Amino acid sequence: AEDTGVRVELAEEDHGRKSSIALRLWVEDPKKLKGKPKDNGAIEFTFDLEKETPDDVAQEMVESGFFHENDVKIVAKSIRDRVALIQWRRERIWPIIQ
Amino acid sequence: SSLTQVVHSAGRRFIVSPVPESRLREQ
Repeated sequence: AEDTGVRVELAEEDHGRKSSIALRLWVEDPKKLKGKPKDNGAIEFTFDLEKETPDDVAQEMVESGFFHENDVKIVAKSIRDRVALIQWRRERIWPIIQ
Repeated sequence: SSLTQVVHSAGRRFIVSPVPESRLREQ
């Protein structure tokens, strides 16, 4: 995935069963953002892989004051890349294990 | 505690905690 300066990781182990999963997001490189992020905190949230979109969550983070509105796309892309990896793993790895 | 919780009007809960120094890229 492209280095966006915003890191997104699983905040819990993925057993491939729940559609909702906990993710943790933090800024690794503030210079890649257009605006100043709120602080250096890691933001933990749940994301529903079936019902929600990364764009929705990124918009809510902007509205909650974590990021400048000009950074909504880079935050959404960071979440989208991680979600794509989680879904890739679920489709290819979990059927083999089970 | 150093945890902060922010609830968006749509209902999503954001829990903010400090990022360990080891996880931050060197500036």
